[in-house]
Amino acid sequence: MGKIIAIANQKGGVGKTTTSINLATSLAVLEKKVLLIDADPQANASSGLGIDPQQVKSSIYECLVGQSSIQDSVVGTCVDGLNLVASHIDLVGAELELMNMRTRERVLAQALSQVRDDYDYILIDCSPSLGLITVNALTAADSVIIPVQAEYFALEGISKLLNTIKIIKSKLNPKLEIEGFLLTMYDSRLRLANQIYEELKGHFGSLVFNTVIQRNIRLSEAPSHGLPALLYDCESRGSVNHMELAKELITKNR
Amino acid sequence: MGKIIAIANQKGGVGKTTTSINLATSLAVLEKKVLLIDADPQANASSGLGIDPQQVKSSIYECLVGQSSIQDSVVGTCVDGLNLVASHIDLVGAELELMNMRTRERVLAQALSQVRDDYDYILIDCSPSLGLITVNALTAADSVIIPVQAEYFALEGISKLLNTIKIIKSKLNPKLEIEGFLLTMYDSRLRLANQIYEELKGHFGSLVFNTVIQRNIRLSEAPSHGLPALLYDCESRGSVNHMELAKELITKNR
Ligand SMILES: Nc1ncnc2c1ncn2[C@@H]1O[C@H](COP(=O)(O)OP(=O)(O)OP(=O)(O)O)[C@@H](O)[C@H]1O
Ligand SMILES: Nc1ncnc2c1ncn2[C@@H]1O[C@H](COP(=O)(O)OP(=O)(O)OP(=O)(O)O)[C@@H](O)[C@H]1O
Ligand SMILES: [Mg+2]
Ligand SMILES: [Mg+2]
Repeated sequence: MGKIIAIANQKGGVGKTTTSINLATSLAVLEKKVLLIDADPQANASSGLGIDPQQVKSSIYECLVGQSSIQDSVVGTCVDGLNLVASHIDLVGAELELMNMRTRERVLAQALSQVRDDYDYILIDCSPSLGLITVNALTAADSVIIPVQAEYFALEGISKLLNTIKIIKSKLNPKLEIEGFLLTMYDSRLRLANQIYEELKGHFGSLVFNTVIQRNIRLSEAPSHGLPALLYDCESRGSVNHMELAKELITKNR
Repeated sequence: MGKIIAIANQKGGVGKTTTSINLATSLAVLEKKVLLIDADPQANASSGLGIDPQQVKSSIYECLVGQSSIQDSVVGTCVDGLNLVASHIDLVGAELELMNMRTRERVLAQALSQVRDDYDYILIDCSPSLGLITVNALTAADSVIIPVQAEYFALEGISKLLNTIKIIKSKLNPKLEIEGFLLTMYDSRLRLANQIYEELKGHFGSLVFNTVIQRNIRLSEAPSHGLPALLYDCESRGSVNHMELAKELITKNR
């Protein structure tokens, strides 16, 4: 039975998509069967893997509004062992369409239950919001990875996210745990980055991944080629960091 | 009559709040009367100016749901000539509360019409979304500043934002113009950043501000002290860039 992990943080630009694409790729390279769900209408995870949202026959939108299933929406990617369910801009409208359904928070959980046994890991890339689509992701997930940029505003938003996770755990998804806090865009030369790291470790201790994703230009160049960093420049710090993260995740979930 | 400018881009972490706080401060230092509206439930513009959202009597939320007015919600800041209407986490619920109102897109425009003549500039910091609150900001605004991070994903989202602006201009706010595209977190040593700048200039020509905001650690340190960069380190590149931007904006709007 595959583990479902949401990658979420309502703060924008903290590395949710970069983590989703590169962790999914690294897990696949380590011979895990992986499905990545792009649950952000910006569809950055789709384009970052070279998939054009306009070209797929059905996306996560059709799955959520009941016009298609996850099985019918899955596409292959440039990475062996990694499948994707793409996003689409129509997803913006899905929140309104789901709003009046009685089971509106559990739609994604129900859709994923059909494919869960086909994969070792199912990752869900979330948008920078705590709206109904992200609530669906947190309700479907076994755990959540929280990317935290080594910046002040990123630290501020964590308590709000933890509050939301607590509410979802008590009302919708009792199994939901925090998989870990992941420090992203870390530059050890900056005092602020070190302060944020210390503060995170001080507050959350072992919930903070040992692996830290350093700032590395290759991570932001790779998506413009439609490739994960591992296929764009496998020796880059960004690639190495995400492989370390994948190994840490696998060891933790033995 | 004051000019209302929305600072918007649905891509997360591109510098909307950093631009809002530091442009508002620079305009005030240049002796303009400025009001900053924090329209993001994350309330980063509020905390970045040292205002605790829990302490204010009423926020933008109360103004939108009709429990208070802009005049009653305005607070002073550490900057002479700069007032703020703070945000609050309750704003997350406002989209649902406004949804059934007939004039749901024009609520902010109506609220701001009462104070418009008291200021030279009213800036609105938007959240990373194109939901109803951001639509309200674009409907109230005379123009919009679009911060664009010198990164691939940031470029991808622009066409969606321009589409939304076109729809709002045709259906809700015929006066809405693009004030300009502002390149943010620019590091001239990076090839990718230069490519993005060339591409932006190629597509949008004179709509791109001459002023470029360079990556500068002082801009990300200042908010943790509740200060705009100009008060935290007035000689830093980040401060100088935002003063240049304010001067360019004033000259453009003579
Ligand atoms: N470690 C890193 N080093 C350098 N650049 C990075 C790193 N991680 C992410 N980036 C770049 O920073 C930007 C923001 O990252 P990303 O888009 O992954 O964040 P996000 O949280 O998914 O954003 P959103 O909130 O819009 O969904 C992107 O342009 C990305 O390429
Ligand atoms: N020019 C810059 N140099 C260095 N750091 C910057 C710069 N501009 C912004 N930052 C930092 O980058 C992060 C993202 O910026 P900011 O929060 O202003 O973006 P945003 O678009 O408002 O994000 P959101 O989408 O969450 O509202 C912040 O931590 C900020 O301090
Ligand atoms: Mg993303
Ligand atoms: Mg912001």
